[in-house]
Amino acid sequence: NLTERLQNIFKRLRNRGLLSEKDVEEALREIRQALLEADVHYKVVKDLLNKVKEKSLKEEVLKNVSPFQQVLKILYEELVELLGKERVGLNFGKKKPALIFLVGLQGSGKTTTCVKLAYKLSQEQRRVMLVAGDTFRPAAVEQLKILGEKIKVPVIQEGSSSKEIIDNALKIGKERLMDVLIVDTTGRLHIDEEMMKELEDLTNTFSPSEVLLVLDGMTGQDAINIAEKFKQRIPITGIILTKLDGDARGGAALSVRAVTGKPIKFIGVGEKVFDLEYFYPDRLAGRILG
Amino acid sequence: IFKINKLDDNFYEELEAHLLQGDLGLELTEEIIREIKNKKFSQLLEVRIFLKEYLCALFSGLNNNLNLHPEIINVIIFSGVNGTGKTSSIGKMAYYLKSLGYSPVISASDTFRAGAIEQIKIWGERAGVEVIAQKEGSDPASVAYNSLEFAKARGKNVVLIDTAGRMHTKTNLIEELRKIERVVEKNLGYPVIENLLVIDATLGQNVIKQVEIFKDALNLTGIILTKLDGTAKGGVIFNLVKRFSLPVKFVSIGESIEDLKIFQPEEFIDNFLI
Ligand SMILES: Nc1nc2c(ncn2[C@@H]2O[C@H](COP(=O)(O)OP(=O)(O)OP(=O)(O)O)[C@@H](O)[C@H]2O)c(=O)[nH]1
Ligand SMILES: Nc1nc2c(ncn2[C@@H]2O[C@H](COP(=O)(O)OP(=O)(O)OP(=O)(O)O)[C@@H](O)[C@H]2O)c(=O)[nH]1
Ligand SMILES: [Mg+2]
Ligand SMILES: [Mg+2]
Repeated sequence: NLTERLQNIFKRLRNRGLLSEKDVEEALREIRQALLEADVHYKVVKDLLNKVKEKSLKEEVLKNVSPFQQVLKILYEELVELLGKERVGLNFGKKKPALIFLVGLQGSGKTTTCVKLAYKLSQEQRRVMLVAGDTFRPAAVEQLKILGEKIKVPVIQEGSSSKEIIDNALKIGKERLMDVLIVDTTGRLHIDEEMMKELEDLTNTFSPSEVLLVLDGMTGQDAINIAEKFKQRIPITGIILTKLDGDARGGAALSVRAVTGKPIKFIGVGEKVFDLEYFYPDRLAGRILG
Repeated sequence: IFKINKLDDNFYEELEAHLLQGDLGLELTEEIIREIKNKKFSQLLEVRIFLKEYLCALFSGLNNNLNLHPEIINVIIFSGVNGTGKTSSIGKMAYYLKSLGYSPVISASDTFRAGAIEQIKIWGERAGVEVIAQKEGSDPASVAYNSLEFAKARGKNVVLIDTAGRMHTKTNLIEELRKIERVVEKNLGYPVIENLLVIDATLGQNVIKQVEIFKDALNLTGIILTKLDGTAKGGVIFNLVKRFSLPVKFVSIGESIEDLKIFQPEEFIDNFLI
């Protein structure tokens, strides 16, 4: 792994004081390999390595720390910094019921994550309702209803267009004194003009307090394109990275952070209703480094 | 990249960036760049020709046809990690095979995920193909068994088996897939004709680990690469083909029933190099 490889490089170094540029270059090559293998975007890797190089050459080697540990520490800190240092909770806004939209590409885990969020919020004693806003995928509402039933959260789908469904759900939500409405949306490509326009229209109409981009944690270099296009068109407020219960390193997280600057609020770690965790940057940093 | 004029360091950096951003992976990218540099080409056109030939060669000798025999019951299993497009690919495949004159039946063997049975029943209706199902939570292998019995009774010659998405890291779930293969083989007296791993083109290097584990456990015969209508290039495929000699049989380029196409290596490579 990266730690061992860096260790081998620095074993050969005898000098104390400042690290030489050559030493750092060699270490950076190893780090570059590790990050690219972890699906961190090519451009994000480049920027990150420049930052690490700059800091490594400036810092004097500490007395009890080996040069490799020094570079690794700088890298780790840069990763945690990029991933977002503070934990950011959900914003419920001023109006009741609060509206939370989950958006993203096909199959990323939106429907499942809607239910996980509903479960978490109802555990926190909030009155939650799920809105079946996906009018396209076969049996999308059945999927949500079966899951909603399991956690005793009502699932509403009244109307034929997503706009009607959300509008009616808001009326019902107000009547039933709901605190939060979680809206499941149709999976869509970031380059599908019609679908992105629909989403733009929905966020403009309803001004949700949260628009969460749900991204598959195994996504490769394409994460940059996805994040860019979604951020361009709609007011993304946060990110949820799913399927991190596998062994994907999750480098897409860095790409999304670099492009959107929005906080990663949760990660999905399984298919069950309680498999939603708060995001810890240091844990993901370690995972990305392998 | 092929708009650049001379083969200098800047060119090689741009080429490397393009290959890596297409999910080709560092190892294969460095190997290709090394080979190109060793050739000491002077023309951009030479590089492009070399690249295309190199990538095309990775697919030579691989049979990307479905190995169907009309007189027997051909079983095709669809496996893969969560959300890659297995269920919708089955709907599209049923439609495609019906258009070729086969009589398929679908086995709703994803008995785990909420709404999976309802979802595939709708695809079955769209394709005009029957779906054999039991209730949610029943044994996937038992649904497969019932589908085989149905096929025998009704003269169907293709059984398309849907399976629940699963992480390759969950050993017991991989074992569940092996059981389906065994039950089919025991019932028919010959193995599953095709076991296709459905891979999402937007996924990165982890796909290699997925194939490693699925291939080791199952008799994988091919790959279906989905979601190529996005911006992802699916470059992991080159590594998969090189490392595992696993043919790519189909690609999915959208969510409609006719969006499943036979894989064409040259077309895939042309799109990758754009
Ligand atoms: N292992 C694992 N599977 C997950 C996770 N989140 C979702 N899934 C699975 O991923 C698959 C797709 O999830 P869905 O919730 O249907 O995804 P979606 O984004 O709503 O899909 P579309 O509506 O078609 O765009 C399902 O099999 C889920 O059970 C996760 O964190 N871990
Ligand atoms: N744009 C696009 N979407 C696709 C393609 N193939 C499948 N999808 C969509 O991806 C989502 C997931 O497809 P499914 O067929 O449910 O995937 P699955 O592998 O069966 O999912 P699980 O059973 O939950 O593991 C659906 O919204 C599909 O319509 C494709 O080629 N292009
Ligand atoms: Mg959904
Ligand atoms: Mg499915």
